[in-house]
Amino acid sequence: CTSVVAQDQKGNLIHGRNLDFGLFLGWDVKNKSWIISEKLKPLVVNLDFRKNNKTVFKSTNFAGYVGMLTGIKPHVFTLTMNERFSLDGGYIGILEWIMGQRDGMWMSFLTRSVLENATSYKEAKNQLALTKMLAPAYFILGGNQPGEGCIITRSRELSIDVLDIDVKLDRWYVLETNYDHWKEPFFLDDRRTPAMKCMNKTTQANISVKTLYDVLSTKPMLNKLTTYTTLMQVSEGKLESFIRDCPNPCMPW
Amino acid sequence: QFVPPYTEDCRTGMYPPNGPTFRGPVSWYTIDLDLPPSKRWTALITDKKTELAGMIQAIRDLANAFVPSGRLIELVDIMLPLMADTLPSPFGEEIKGIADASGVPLGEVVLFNIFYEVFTV
Repeated sequence: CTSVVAQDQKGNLIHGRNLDFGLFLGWDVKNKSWIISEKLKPLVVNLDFRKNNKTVFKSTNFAGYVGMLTGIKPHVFTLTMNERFSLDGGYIGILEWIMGQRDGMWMSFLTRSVLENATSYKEAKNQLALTKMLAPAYFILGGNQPGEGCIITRSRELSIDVLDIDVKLDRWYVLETNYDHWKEPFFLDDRRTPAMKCMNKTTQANISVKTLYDVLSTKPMLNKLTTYTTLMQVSEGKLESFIRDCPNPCMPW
Repeated sequence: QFVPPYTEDCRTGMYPPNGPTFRGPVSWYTIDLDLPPSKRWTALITDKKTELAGMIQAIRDLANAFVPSGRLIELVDIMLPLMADTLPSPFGEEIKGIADASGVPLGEVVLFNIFYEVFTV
């Protein structure tokens, strides 16, 4: 996955993501594609969650999956999550759950509950940073005020790090793939470097929904695992998604 | 660009989406949170029943590739429905509603919904 929150020169926040899933879950040699990724694409839907006939939040989901991986609370905040690998992983959380220790939250139920109940960027950030979880994760959160964009690096128990947008440091965007931002990514899976190269080439003066889509359409940010791309603009309360393909030659991940 | 990782020059002019990297638009559905949890997903799942069954079958095939005896799927179908009752509200009820609407065994719908934690294995 590749998630980006960027702040344009007017202070607007733009949030985009590629949802990559299905690694090592079966390769279709004939079609040069991942079996699970191809099965997920027809399940991609945009959802408008409504209460009293008013939108509470919107999301991009796989039909049948009740948790959230990509969502927007219109005019309040935008949220995506990327997978984080750790030896202290979800299987330990599941074992604890089965043994009856149930003080942690399932990752996608936490994101769903934040989108449904949090009423501000700050509240969302606190809930995502402080709630005990069953599995590690990266939460990429965008707000509705200048400077409100961050990557929360989570272990099961703790918030390990929070990286905020800081225009004074010329950090006008935050970008997360699937590696801790203070470490080098795995050399066979470095999507961070090309993504940052394209973001820097775009420049803050030219960042928009369109140019962010360009970045997410460039290989290897676009790869054989990419099922959909979502673009969100919190100030307009807008979410749009597109089902993707990656023509050969294309990285498997 | 023609050797792994096939890093391209930064693309431009890709929006509005078109061409070989764009398979298609995404449909919109409304989820009415005023409905009982078990009914919220019925309209969507009724539309996507075939695709969901296809996805679940692919996971079954994968599990049977690892454990040809089929025991792994049996375990999922026996154990994971018990897990559904331990999930916080409204998620357990919503998942049961999806199993009812799709005809997919409850344990396999639970597995689909906790796949993130399971996949870290």
